[in-house]
Amino acid sequence: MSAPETVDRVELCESLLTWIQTFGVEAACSTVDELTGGLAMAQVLQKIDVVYFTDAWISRIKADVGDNWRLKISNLKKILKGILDYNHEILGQQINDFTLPDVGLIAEHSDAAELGRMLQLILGCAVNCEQKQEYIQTIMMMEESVQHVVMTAIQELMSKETP
Amino acid sequence: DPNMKGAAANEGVLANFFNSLLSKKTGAPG
Repeated sequence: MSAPETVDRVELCESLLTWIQTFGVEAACSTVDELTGGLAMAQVLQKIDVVYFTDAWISRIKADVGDNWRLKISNLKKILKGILDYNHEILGQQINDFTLPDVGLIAEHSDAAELGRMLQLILGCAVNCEQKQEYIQTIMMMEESVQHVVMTAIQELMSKETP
Repeated sequence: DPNMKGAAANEGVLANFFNSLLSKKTGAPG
């Protein structure tokens, strides 16, 4: 098998921003800035697995964080922990050797590269969960250039997963 | 047309990848 291509982090973020919009969540999610508060990502996770990402879990994510980066960091930390716990407890896999997103850079500077890492981890949940068929088929309907970036992102994650 | 061949090959790679992902078993044992 050939080595996976390296991931262009900013391009990844742009493509995953397009992908995240396919979930049609209530919270705004069409720009990097809108995602930095965390609510849209939390709502996507709830769509991926409502049994795990319960209403009680999502109620801990503050809406309307505005420009308050401390509140954003608090939200993003809970989301990142949720993703890692979900991988471990439900998907039965650990993500080793993957540089975790710097939530401080996302919250304070709307860093697209770091947000891309966060969205990449959510993508990993979507394509491994019980309803993965629905999500993979949605990806397969997307523009080829987006599909290509998504494929590279999944390959990178898969190379760092251990059961 | 080499461009069309390239596009078709790319489409094939993508379809293969996502179809293999669909058939992959996932989830924690038990």
